[in-house]
This record gives sequence, structure tokens and C-alpha cells, in this order.
Amino acid sequence: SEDLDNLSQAMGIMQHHDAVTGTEKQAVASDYDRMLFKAIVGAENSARDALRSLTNLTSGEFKSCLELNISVCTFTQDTANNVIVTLVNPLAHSSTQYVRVPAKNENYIVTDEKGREVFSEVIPVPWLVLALEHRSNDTQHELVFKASVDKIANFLIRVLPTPKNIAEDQVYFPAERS
Amino acid sequence: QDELTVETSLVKLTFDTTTGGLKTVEMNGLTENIQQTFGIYKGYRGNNGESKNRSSGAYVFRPSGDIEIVNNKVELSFYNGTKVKEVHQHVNEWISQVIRIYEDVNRVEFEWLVGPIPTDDDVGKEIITRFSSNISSKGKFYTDSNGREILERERNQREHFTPDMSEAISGNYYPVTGQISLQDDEKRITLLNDRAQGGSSLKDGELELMLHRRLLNDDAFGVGEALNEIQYGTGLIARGKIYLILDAVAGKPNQRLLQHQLDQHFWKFFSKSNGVASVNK
Repeated sequence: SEDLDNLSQAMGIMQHHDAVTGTEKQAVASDYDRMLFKAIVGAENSARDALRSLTNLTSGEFKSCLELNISVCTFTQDTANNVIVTLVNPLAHSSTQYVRVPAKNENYIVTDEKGREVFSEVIPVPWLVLALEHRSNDTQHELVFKASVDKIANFLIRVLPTPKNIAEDQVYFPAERS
Repeated sequence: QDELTVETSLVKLTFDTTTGGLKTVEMNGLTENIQQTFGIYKGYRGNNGESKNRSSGAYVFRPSGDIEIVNNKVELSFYNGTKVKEVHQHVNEWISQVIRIYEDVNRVEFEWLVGPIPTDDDVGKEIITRFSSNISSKGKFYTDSNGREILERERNQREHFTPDMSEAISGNYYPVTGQISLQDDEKRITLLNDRAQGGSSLKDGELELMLHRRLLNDDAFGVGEALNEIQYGTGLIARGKIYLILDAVAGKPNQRLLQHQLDQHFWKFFSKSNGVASVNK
């Protein structure tokens, strides 16, 4: 509960009008970053404990990836083989969304909780994202699949032996540079 | 070929491969010419001595002169997946975008990436994206009120007073926390955003959203420093999403539930396991 209190307090501070609108000084913005990061990482312990109780993965890691916005996840960057993705739907109603998981260019099979295959495909990350400074370049693709989630749903990702060739699906229209 | 066509069972997009830009959108039984561009407003630099000399800054959007449209040829690459179709657009060294359509999803997703905004020329810049169509919106457009009520806006007008429109660009900007739209008797274009942004319709058929700002002067409204991202040395890179929906006009514009998907997407947690996981009843 201490972790959750910290997150609750950090979120309370983020209701300040300067935090909402971005009219805080740069040093204050950096301090908000620090507070939020610390609070989020702290609350991951509570999320993991809760998800261990709510699923049959009693020793699951339930790791978050805070760099998914730049298509990076250290948990999947070496291999996304035998990885469970647990999706939690924060909405008050069921929702169907396409999910993207940073992954290597391999041939994957994604299955739902009943072991049924869910269609998935691997697509390249745009090269300007790959070129971002400080971004580790280990992951150059994303695995995409469609998920319907009531509140919580689990999907298992496994790697199949045959490598997938995506190059033939790509068409390139270069600009004429002066 | 001069055109690139990208389609799913619900949405069809056409791109002009000579310019690299979007040309038409076809969905919900309607077709509309929709061009999308990126533009730069130069931030006004004043001395803050009196209100008319106030600089563009954290609290104030105050462009200096007219917009500069980024109109160099856009480099395209197209990924033709089974359920996902993506067009990657490389606009310039610091603006790029993915335009994406998914099978069974009735909208077009624009994932933009802007920054670091260069300031080598000592000019602050405010970057927008603009969608232009032939829809005859007659000066009217719609923005949400904190994600709830949709409010009608009329260009160069206010509901209860006659405004001074000597600053016609910023004077027509409104907060867009969830959506902005315009329509004629037949068609409506709605843009849904994933964060609060400024937005407007400065011409009939046009919608624009402010994506990223980097400014070199304080506006003297309280923050006491320029919005210059200077702590990071080279400035920040921002990435975000806009959904575009073209549909028929029927009743008031409303995409409230879809709006939630943009900022409250599924939370992802990762574990190693050889077996299938299940949720306890």
C-alpha cells in the first residue's frame, strides 16, 4: 500500500494546472518525470502481486516496458519466444484493439487462453524511429495481433522454426533529392 | 505508377507517389479528397514590454507571419500486411509519420514523430498538421469540451460578443482535448487526438492540430523561461497519434467511446512461460 500511496500522491501532484498544461519550468518538468517514474516502478510490485492472484501465473514476472512508445522492450528484445503478454483493459467496457509487441523478425505463433491461434504478423519499425538517439537498435520489428479484452486476457507468443521474409511485402518510393 | 492505393475491406487510401502525400480517403461509402501536410508557424518574438509585444510562449500561441507549409517531396515506403497496411512517410530530417489502416477497423491512424525542432536559425517554431478537403464547412467546426460535450465554433466569431480578430490565426485556435471535426450537408471529417492540443479550421474544409512547439522567448505570463527544451541540449522528439474518420452527417458528431481507446489503451505485462496462461474466475 506504500507503493500505491506513492503513485496516488504523484498522480495528485500531476493534477496541478502547470503539470496538466505544460506551463511548468523545465526543472519542474524533470522533477515530475522523476516522481512519476519512481511511483510507476514502485507500483509495478503491486500490479505483479495482483496479477499473480488473478491469473494462474503464480510466479509470473509481469514486467512493464516503459519504452513501448519507441518500440523497445528489454523483455522481448532478445527473443519473444515463450512470452506471455497479459493485457489489462482500463476501460469500463470490453474493447478490441490491435496490440503491438517489439520483437525480432521471426516467425511467431500467438495463442489465446484456450490455445487457439490468433492471427499475427511482423512489421518493420519506421526507420526514423530506429534512428532515434539513445534507442537500442536490437529490435527493428513489431509483432501485431488483434485482442479482445473484457478486463484481463493472456496471449502466449512462441517462435516457430522457419524465418519469415517480410522484404517481399515492402515497396519503396524514394524522394528525388536535390 | 503515379498513385499508390492502400486498402482494407473498410478503408481505401490513395497516395500521390510524385509528392508522397495522401490524396483521397474512401470509407463508410464516401470518398473525399483529403490532403495532409505539415506546417511551421514561426513564434513571434517580442520584448514583453506591453501586451501587444508579448512573445509566443508556454501560455500564448502567437505566430509571426503566415504558415510555412513543408512541401518537399515525401519519401514513402509501404508495408502491405495481411491485416495491417502501413505507409511510412519521411517528410524531412525531423518530421516523419506512419499512416496505418487495420482490417475491420473503420478509421485511419496517423502516428506522427516530430523533433528535435531545429533552432539554428534562432527562430522558435510551432509545428502543425493540416488536413484539407473539399467539404464546404461554411466557417463552422466542432471541438470537444474536455471529452464530453461537443461545441460548435464559428471562424472569426464568438457566441456572445464581437471579437477583435486582428490576430486571425491564434484567435481561431481552440483547445482540442479529444476531437475536432467539420462537416457539410453530406460528409463529416473527425480527427481524434491522443493528448490535448490546440486546433482550428482556418479555411472551409480544413482542420489543423498543433503537434509540437519549441520557442526561444518567455511570454511573461508566469513561467519565466522559454519553452525551449534546452535541458536536453538538442530538443525533444514527440510521438503521437491522430485518428481520422470520414462518415456521413447524422446527428451531432460523437466518437466518445473511441476517443477513450486513444489514451486508455490496454496495459501490457510480460512474463516467461511455456504454457498457456488463464485468468482465474
